[in-house]
Amino acid sequence: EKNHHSHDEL
Amino acid sequence: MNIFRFLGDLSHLTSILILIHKIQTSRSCRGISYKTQLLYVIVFVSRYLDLVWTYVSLYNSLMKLFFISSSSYILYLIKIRFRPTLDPSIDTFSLPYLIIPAAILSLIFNYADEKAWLSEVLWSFSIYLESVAILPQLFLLQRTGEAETITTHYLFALGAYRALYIPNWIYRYATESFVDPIAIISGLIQTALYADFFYIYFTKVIRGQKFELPA
Repeated sequence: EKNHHSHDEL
Repeated sequence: MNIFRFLGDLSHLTSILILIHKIQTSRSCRGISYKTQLLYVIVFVSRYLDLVWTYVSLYNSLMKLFFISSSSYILYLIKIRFRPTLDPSIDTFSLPYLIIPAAILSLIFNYADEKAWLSEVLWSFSIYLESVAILPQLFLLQRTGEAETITTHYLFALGAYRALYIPNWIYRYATESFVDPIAIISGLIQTALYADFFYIYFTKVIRGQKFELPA
């Protein structure tokens, strides 16, 4: 599961 | 990357190009809220400065650079280049009402951990501030009661950007179990703020009528 800390969205 | 997010980003990029085009061709920033544009610079700088220490993809870095530089350029156009066309008397929304609550919320609700505090607080601050950054612009629109068609296209593209992120979040939840509650809740609020505008845009501007608010 990807975590939200990656902030890969703009 | 899915189609919704890509179209959302494209819509965001388009909105900025429309705004620059509007200011440059009319040589005027009439109808544009300086305060909203200032908020976007604060939003982009506080969120995208991470491009210095974080690498996601070339697409991601280039877009971040674009948003920081184009929003700063718009601020320059409004505040320096076409300053005489600025009418501060109608752009009266008070910025502390938006910035202070966003700052407080970011201190309470964030994804900070022992490794990253400041960058996470800045990130959530930018998300909260972005969700309400359009308010001075909508407030200005409310006061003037009408808008140039090009300005409404700008606002539509800007609103469509966050609206398109909603199916993106649903898609990401379904395919990768990705959930970002801060971004999702703020994004829903941000999109909801455009509801009135979208309604008038679809019922009037799309049919070739002038954007006028009901008296």
